[in-house]
Amino acid sequence: IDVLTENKRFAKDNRRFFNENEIIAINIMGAVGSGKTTLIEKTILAIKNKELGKELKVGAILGDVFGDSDFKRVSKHSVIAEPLNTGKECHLDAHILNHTLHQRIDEFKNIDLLLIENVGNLICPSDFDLGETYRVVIVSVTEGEDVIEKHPLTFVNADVIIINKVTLANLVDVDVEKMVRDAKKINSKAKIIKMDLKDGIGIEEWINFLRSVLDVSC
Amino acid sequence: IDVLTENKRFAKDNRRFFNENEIIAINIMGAVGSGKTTLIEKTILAIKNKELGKELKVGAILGDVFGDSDFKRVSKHSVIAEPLNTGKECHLDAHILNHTLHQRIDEFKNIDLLLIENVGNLICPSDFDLGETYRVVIVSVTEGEDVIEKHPLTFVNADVIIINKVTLANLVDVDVEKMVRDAKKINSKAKIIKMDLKDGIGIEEWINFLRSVLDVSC
Ligand SMILES: Nc1nc2c(ncn2[C@@H]2O[C@H](COP(=O)(O)OP(=O)(O)OP(=O)(O)O)[C@@H](O)[C@H]2O)c(=O)[nH]1
Ligand SMILES: Nc1nc2c(ncn2[C@@H]2O[C@H](COP(=O)(O)OP(=O)(O)OP(=O)(O)O)[C@@H](O)[C@H]2O)c(=O)[nH]1
Ligand SMILES: [Mg+2]
Ligand SMILES: [Mg+2]
Repeated sequence: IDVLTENKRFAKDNRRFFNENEIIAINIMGAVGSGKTTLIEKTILAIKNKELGKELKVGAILGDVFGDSDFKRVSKHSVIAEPLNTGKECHLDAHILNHTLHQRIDEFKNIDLLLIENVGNLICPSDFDLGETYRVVIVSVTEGEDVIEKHPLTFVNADVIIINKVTLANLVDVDVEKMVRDAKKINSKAKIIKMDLKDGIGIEEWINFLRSVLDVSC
Repeated sequence: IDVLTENKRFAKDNRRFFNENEIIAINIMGAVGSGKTTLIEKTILAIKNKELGKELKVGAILGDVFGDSDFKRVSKHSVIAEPLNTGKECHLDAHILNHTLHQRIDEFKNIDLLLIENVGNLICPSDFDLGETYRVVIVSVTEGEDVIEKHPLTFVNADVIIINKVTLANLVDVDVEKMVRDAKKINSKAKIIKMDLKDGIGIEEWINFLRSVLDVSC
């Protein structure tokens, strides 16, 4: 069986699980260090501060090749969190996600929002449908201003494209507006957010996106 | 034939070509935006300024998934430069390098130093021996302070480990000394250089490394 056919089978299974249990699952992709874990932490804090309105239950699955530093950062926020080490693979796939969900299926089925942090890599993860509801790609200005135009296949299917660490743009000689133009050229439908997770820029827009997909009133 | 067996065959062929023509080939790996192209540009400028002593002939092969922006940056420095697009693969392999070398074999055989920029990815490229003489991994502080400990397999076989953009460390709350400790734990033999290509930090140490391997007198 080829890898992508098997992946489709498990993605379908995951998607059925999310739909049956009314879970919004978000696949967060991006290069190493783009800000994926920080985005998850800030999202959990906003939800705890009732910025999304009703009491939402959040789950998080933290993918990495090796180590549990991201899992430790997120699990201290008392949400249902699981580490997911691939060992060698440079991407998460639907099979390994399916396996992780089933390890704590009774807890995961009661959540409203599942944040899945993919392996830090801007090339391979976008080939593998996990069964997610939305795909978010977060890229940072410190990766250089050509990073979006160099990876069209990664950005073409994103629902949200976040350009992060924008306050550092001058320090790395990057034109943020060129990055925005490149993103629009590749994907005219995606929501594009200019962000700085440290300075709080763009977090409001991200929370508004979540509010709209989680169908919560304020 | 499995992928790594075929890769070994072409790596051997590349290595024979480099040895017969007394070429030092350096495989420069690192995540997207870590500073690979900037390092190549600064290296070429130092050589042109005779900082390495004798007149050295430099070649460069610029690997990327897509696009030629790195090739354009380097080829304006009038060196023998070739773009190498993988289309989809998240790493360079010995076969595709072998093919690129043969396209201009008469020119490449006369160079002294070949700088190979691998695809921007911190996971897969280190699995593929290209036949290179030295392996350099460049990582930037903006990728987060856990980036080295999370990718042991990438750093274990490096000859040089460069920690780049160090002047930005405070802005991303990163402890550079922890990154140095992590690098030493994984690989006690590698030369570790703290660098900032914009501010010129560590470039002297890099040039000294090149001088030592190119066996040039000052
Ligand atoms: N200045 C600034 N620093 C940021 C921002 N977002 C993240 N950082 C820093 O960037 C580094 C990496 O952030 P993470 O959230 O760990 O990135 P990641 O994408 O989860 O990294 P991996 O899981 O290793 O791929 C950390 O040192 C953060 O403090 C930002 O918007 N501005
Ligand atoms: N402040 C600062 N910026 C740097 C440094 N090195 C590189 N940059 C910037 O970082 C960005 C990426 O640098 P590149 O040299 O293009 O990185 P790369 O590794 O070749 O990127 P890819 O080929 O896309 O993987 C550019 O905007 C550079 O100006 C540095 O030491 N300090
Ligand atoms: Mg992370
Ligand atoms: Mg480059």
